[in-house]
Amino acid sequence: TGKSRKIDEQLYEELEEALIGADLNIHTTIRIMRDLRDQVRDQDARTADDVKDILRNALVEAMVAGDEGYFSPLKQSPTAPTVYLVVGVNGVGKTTSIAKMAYRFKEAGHKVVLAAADTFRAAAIDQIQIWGDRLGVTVVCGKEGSDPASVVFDAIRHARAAGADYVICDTAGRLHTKQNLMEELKKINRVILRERGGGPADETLLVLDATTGQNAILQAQEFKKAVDISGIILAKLDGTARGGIVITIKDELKVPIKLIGTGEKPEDMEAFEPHTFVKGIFE
Amino acid sequence: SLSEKLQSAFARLGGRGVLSEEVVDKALHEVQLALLEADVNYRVVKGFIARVRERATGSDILKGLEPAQQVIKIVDEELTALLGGDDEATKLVFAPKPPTIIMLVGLQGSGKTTHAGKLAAFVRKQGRNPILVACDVYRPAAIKQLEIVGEQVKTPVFTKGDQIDPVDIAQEAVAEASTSGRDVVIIDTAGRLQIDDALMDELKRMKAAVKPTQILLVLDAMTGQEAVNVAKGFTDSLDVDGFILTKFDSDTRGGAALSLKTIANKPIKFIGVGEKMDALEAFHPDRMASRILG
Ligand SMILES: Nc1nc2c(ncn2[C@@H]2O[C@H](COP(=O)(O)OP(=O)(O)OP(=O)(O)O)[C@@H](O)[C@H]2O)c(=O)[nH]1
Ligand SMILES: Nc1nc2c(ncn2[C@@H]2O[C@H](COP(=O)(O)OP(=O)(O)OP(=O)(O)O)[C@@H](O)[C@H]2O)c(=O)[nH]1
Ligand SMILES: [Mg+2]
Ligand SMILES: [Mg+2]
Repeated sequence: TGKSRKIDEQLYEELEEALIGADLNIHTTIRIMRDLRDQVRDQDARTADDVKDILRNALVEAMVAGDEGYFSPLKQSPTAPTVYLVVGVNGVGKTTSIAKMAYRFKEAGHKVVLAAADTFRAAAIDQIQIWGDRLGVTVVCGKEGSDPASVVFDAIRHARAAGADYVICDTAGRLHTKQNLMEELKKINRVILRERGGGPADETLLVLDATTGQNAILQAQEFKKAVDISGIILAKLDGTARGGIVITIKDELKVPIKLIGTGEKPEDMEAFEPHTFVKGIFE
Repeated sequence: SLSEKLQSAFARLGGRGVLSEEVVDKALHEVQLALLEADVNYRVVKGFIARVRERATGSDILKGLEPAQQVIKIVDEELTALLGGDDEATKLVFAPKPPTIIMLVGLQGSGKTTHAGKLAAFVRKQGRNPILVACDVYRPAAIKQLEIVGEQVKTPVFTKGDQIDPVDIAQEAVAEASTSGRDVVIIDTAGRLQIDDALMDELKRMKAAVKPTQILLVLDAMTGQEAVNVAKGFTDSLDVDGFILTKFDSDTRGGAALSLKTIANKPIKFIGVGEKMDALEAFHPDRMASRILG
């Protein structure tokens, strides 16, 4: 048992394998394992359980370094409406995550408007409209093939006029390697900047799929360059993937994880909590 | 790139007849890092490195090659061999007596609906007569999405709406196809987790009911370490016939491909390289090997 198991090379190998298996970046893992050995020596740890505790604390520290606390709540605008822009590569869970956020805000008594700014993908507008109907929130659309930036513009104007508390903008999935699509995203962002007197959206949220490996780092880097990501939504954590790559992303890009997706229903979203997340890495 | 890293690591080692253990260890350390950065599964990497180490240590350095180049040559050959193998197996298998039934399965958002359309376009080019079947009754507007895709590839979509058991929809579609001259039935299913017993059961029931010619696991090329468990889950439940790796137009290294081949030992039939209906390519092991190595 961990209580009496001694500390040996096999233990370190198992822990390293657990980290890599959780999709932590290999260089982050090497550094964490090196620091772990130092700390085990410095703290005179005796058992395997001691070592695991030290490692778990180190991982939690990596997740919250530079933050004010353990939670990273969504920013709110001092003057309504609060505007959120949701971005990410194809199929990661943007539209569904927006439905979940809308559900949560509606349950709390707020008025929500959704911008159906994915004007490209087949039935993308239909998909978010169905969510709007189910949740009882307004969805502002343009025609399919229309300019996404103008849909966002319309949605913000509509939200102001209707006294809505939140506008959440859905965008088409796009690979960060497609320059024209990243330019389109910057254009959407410029519309938001203009509509809010020079300020960006209150949150620009990058949705990452927990099953994604090292490419998530490149996604975060490129999206951050294009539209200064303020937070990450880590979706599909109800699967077997652990999403450990976000530790590297937080560490290197300083972008906080704000929310996690744990299923396909509107209720399946939680605030990101580092201790629970780290615990999940070792389960 | 890996070859640049190795060249600089070995810049001062002269070529000397055979690859020493020391040279091989040093080189394989870099290769191991490269493979992990490429999302190849940890265990698969270990096994692969052990194989290469065995083959490389003591092997003759070919005339005109630096030691580093020799190691890379061996790594590349081993990787290509692992990824490739039987050329015939990578082709789509058609039923001796129509209709050919293709079932697409996979995790949420991997690209099933999109690739159902691409496959329809692909077989139409071969002069076949496909029909698409809408068996995702859960995701909002999934049926509408497949219908729009169907229009794009001039292929009819069989649907019974979203209130009917997907297994019944699949059965009726196959029965109808047989009487209406449709010789390829492409079934789009809902995304699901391989650990969702109820939904995996649904697929098992569908397989038993329609006896597909091909069950293809559609997997995102940017999948990380879990590719092995996902593939295992679907393979254990359904004995899939092969894979379609999607979103290869990204800059993901695609190490999941090696994990799939090593663990599930089923062929990668196609790769998806874009959102349009013509963005479907055959899988090339040699190109994949150099992409994974970086
Ligand atoms: N299990 C699980 N599935 C999820 C989660 N979030 C989203 N999904 C599913 O993932 C699939 C894709 O979700 P979407 O919301 O359409 O993803 P998207 O990023 O908007 O996709 P595109 O607009 O095509 O780029 C759907 O089947 C969702 O139900 C999650 O947290 N857990
Ligand atoms: N760039 C790129 N995008 C792709 C590719 N294949 C699919 N997509 C996109 O990925 C997203 C998800 O594709 P879908 O076909 O809806 O995925 P799915 O597996 O049917 O999703 P679920 O039914 O929710 O499980 C869409 O935005 C597609 O346009 C590909 O090869 N390259
Ligand atoms: Mg979407
Ligand atoms: Mg689908």
